[in-house]
Amino acid sequence: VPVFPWHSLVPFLAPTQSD
Amino acid sequence: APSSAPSLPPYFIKGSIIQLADGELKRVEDLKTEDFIQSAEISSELKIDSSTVERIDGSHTSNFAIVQFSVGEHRAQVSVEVLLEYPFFVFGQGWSSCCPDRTTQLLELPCTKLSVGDVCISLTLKNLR
Repeated sequence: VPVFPWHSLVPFLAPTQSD
Repeated sequence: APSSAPSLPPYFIKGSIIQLADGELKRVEDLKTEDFIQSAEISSELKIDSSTVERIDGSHTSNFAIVQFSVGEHRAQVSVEVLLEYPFFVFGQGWSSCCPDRTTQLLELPCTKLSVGDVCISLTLKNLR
């Protein structure tokens, strides 16, 4: 049975660095 | 149907086994907001950000939706294109998608309707100093 890491379920939304 | 029809990753299917940062195993449909928060606290690289849904543009003819989020304390604007059935985890609520009927049908994952104003769990990198 495959086991998946928790963070694979969460979209990685990297805000653009504006400041 | 196009031969290159995209599909959802397997870990969203009901019953999938998910490992939290402390090693605990849970089924995807049993995950709670606290599981994500506590896992991120343990993580040395990732942190949880709040991403508020600002706009959803979708159509059943394309099977895709463009979801616009306001991310983090700086309210950075980020748009993602996802399948209508792609589930996001909403704080205090659980799995939600643009088309929960499709999510339930395809993945058997209990799901509510993603709406403008919902606050989703997302990840960013911790500041490395």
